[in-house]
Amino acid sequence: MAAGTLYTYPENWRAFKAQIAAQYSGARLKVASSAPAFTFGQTNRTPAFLNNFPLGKVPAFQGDDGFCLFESNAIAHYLSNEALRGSSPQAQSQVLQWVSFADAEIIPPASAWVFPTLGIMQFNKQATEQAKEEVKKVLSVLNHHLNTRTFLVGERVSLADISVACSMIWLYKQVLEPSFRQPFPNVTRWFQTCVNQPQFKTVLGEVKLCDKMAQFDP
Amino acid sequence: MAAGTLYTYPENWRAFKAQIAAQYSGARLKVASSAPAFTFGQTNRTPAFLNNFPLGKVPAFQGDDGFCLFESNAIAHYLSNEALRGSSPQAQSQVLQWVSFADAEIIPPASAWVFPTLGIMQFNKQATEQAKEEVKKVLSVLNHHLNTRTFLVGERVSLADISVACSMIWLYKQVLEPSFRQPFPNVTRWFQTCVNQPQFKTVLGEVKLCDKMAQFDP
Amino acid sequence: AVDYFVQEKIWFDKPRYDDAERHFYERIN
Repeated sequence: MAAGTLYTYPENWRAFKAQIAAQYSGARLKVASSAPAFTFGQTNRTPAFLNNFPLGKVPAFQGDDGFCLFESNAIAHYLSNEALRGSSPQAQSQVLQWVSFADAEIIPPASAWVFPTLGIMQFNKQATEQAKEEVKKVLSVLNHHLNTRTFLVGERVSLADISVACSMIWLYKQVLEPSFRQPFPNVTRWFQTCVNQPQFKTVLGEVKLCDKMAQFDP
Repeated sequence: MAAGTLYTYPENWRAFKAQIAAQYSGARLKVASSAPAFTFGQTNRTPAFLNNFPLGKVPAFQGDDGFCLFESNAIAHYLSNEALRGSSPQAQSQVLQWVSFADAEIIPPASAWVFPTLGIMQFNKQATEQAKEEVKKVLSVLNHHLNTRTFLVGERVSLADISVACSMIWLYKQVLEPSFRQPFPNVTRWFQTCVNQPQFKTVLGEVKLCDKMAQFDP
Repeated sequence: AVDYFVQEKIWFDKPRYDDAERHFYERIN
């Protein structure tokens, strides 16, 4: 059973994937996200950290046995169990399909839309409208897939649900107001099923769906 | 043993990953990349295709048993064998680490640098200079890792090598001229070891490293 | 967390690159 330390800054949705996976697998995970254990911007610039994690990025994982991993999907995979990874090559590849889908199709437009509402990026009306259209495409693909399914792969939670749900947390908390998410009921049902699982709730706390689409925060 | 059809346009580096994996695993793979089997921009817009592959993107895989997959990493994983995927959870997560590294750290700057030289996108001097710096960082991380290793994970070729090498083909063919790649000899040695493996060569043909950095093609 | 997000490197332009690549290969084919 994997055991070790996850270095990250607090509330990092990329780190959430590994933390939730550990809740399901029982892997003993210490989270180093605040001083003195870890200070983002300092610890990850030290030679000792860079020697283990040459990109200097978080999340980064160091096993009690010294085994080091970077890239959030790799860490979440390592801290998972067979149920989460997929128990057959077919299921494993379907899990990987949705993990890739989250990174390739959800994160870019979700960030382009949400970041300006958090005040951490310049607002650009055209970019935001384009991002909204991309998010609608993502939601309709997921809504179709989830029309006949409770979870994305097989009959129970897998890394596919953990990865896709974590990539959508900020969308649901910040901008997917009721009228926007109304055409995609299967996705909202699936998302709430996931975040209300005890293993998700232990890590995420209460995830409140937004009532009003956040606008650009000057 | 997986068997089926890979839909793609010709010379698609994302499809190369699956094709090379199949060469190692022995999976029987038909490639549909030209008419009448497949016409990019038409076939992938038909209702039949979109029903199986809702994003309408390629590469897309359909098994002889009807099993459908999209996302190139998932397809390559499905067509692999245990040797390529990693034979332990540790090795599997290291493979996934480098597969994610290719998508997250290599593809963005490689596209920003190479696309304008292929006439795919407008040239932007600042974006190109920034991309060059990011590619240097990627090359130095790989050069350090490969200082004591022949391959990225374990002692033999894995999906890590296949994914990272395929993500760098355009860089080496188009812009990594001798003076640029000189500080990273371990990476060039590793890259040439990979592309000269018979399983790579069957799919890629001869991969010639560029002598002169291609400039913007107006 | 918001302050940390600024450091996240996200490929915001990915959809634009995907479209450009798609157009290019559709034209070739």
